[in-house]
Amino acid sequence: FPVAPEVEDEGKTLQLVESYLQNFYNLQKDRHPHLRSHGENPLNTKLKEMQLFFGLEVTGKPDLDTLEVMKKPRCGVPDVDQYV
Amino acid sequence: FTPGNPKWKRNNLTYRILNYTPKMRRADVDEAIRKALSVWSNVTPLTFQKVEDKEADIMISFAYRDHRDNSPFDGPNGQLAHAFQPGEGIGGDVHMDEEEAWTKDGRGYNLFIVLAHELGHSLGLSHSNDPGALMYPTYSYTDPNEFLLPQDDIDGIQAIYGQSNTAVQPTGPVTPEACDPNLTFDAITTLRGELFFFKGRYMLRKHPARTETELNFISLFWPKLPSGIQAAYENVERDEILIFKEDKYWVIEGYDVLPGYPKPIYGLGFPKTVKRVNAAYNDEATGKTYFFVADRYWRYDEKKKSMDHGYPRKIVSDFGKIGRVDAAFQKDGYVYFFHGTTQFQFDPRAKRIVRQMKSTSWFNC
Repeated sequence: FPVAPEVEDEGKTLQLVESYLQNFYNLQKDRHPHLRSHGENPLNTKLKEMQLFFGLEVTGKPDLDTLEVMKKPRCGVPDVDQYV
Repeated sequence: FTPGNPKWKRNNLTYRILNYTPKMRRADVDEAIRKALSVWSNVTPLTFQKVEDKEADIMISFAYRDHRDNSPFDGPNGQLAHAFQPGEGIGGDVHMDEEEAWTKDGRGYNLFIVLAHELGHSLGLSHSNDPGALMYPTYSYTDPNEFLLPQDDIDGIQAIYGQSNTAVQPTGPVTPEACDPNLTFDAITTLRGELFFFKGRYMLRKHPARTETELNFISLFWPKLPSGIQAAYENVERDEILIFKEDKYWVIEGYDVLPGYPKPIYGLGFPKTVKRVNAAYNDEATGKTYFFVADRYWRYDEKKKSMDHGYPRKIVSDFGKIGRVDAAFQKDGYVYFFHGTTQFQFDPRAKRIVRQMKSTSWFNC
């Protein structure tokens, strides 16, 4: 039965989270470096949106349950946002 | 609903199969598409007509990586397919990722299940956050022969296109919620210290040390098992669980269904008049297993591998006012019997019911 997965490389995890949220939660690709953070990080906001949709604990952090959902095979249509 | 509530203006829609995957026989692809379309036409006034050599409302194709719709596929796993909302041109079209392991059964990704989901988008449905809905965004396998469109999807599509033209309106399964006071169970078993409550194609998994209850598809752990399990029990000594449905049973060790199963229940010693087992539990101390069938019960000796003599007996004669049993399990010296939304805690030493509770008492509601 499921046991906690081995600790993964942090960079890879962030990459997975970013690409998932870009694909399915309209997270904009950030090309400009921020000197100072204004308000909440858009990645955390989108992560919370995703966690709310899937009935996960809304932490805004890529915890194990959240990563597990992100790794599941899924439909390529975004959960939010209109088609273009 | 998809933002903007797009829908087809006609009920008679056309579809066209642009190409086939080499991973399946053409006839099986045709059958998966026909069946996936009927999922939606069975619950709405919509009809689907196949066309060839001309533009159709819904164009179905298998595509590889960048297929010029600004949404490239990503190779095996990850994204499986996508579809476009109702509209002209690309609207309504379904694209399947050619690099997935498409099948007609439980291996890889079942084409029928994924197609039925995508066609929901083609008709104007967005993703659902009901984990049991067809329109939930992540893939889970259901045997196509046992597939029933969940009520959440029926409600969604009927809100767009209206009810079916049939006299009796179709209804579908509802995803169980642990704290629903009307929740009943098909079967319950302990498994390596946890409790598994079976209901339809789902199981609610509860670890005594964790407050939350996990909802999973039975097929997630055991793809070979059917839904609608009727009885289950754990044999702690052998580290096995036995699962019963109709006149068959399966033996499971961890994630594995043992080879050679299902077998007929008659091999355990039931007479041919018994068509199904309603509930079962194993008494660790004595090695005896109790099977409940209608208003009677049998006792099975796990060591001798035969039914004890003198059975069946009436449930009411030995277990008090518990008439019929939906599910049962033994834990910490007590036996818990479930009938509808009621649960009885039975003390086998005192041979009497010591407590009556709601069936959902294990879920910290």
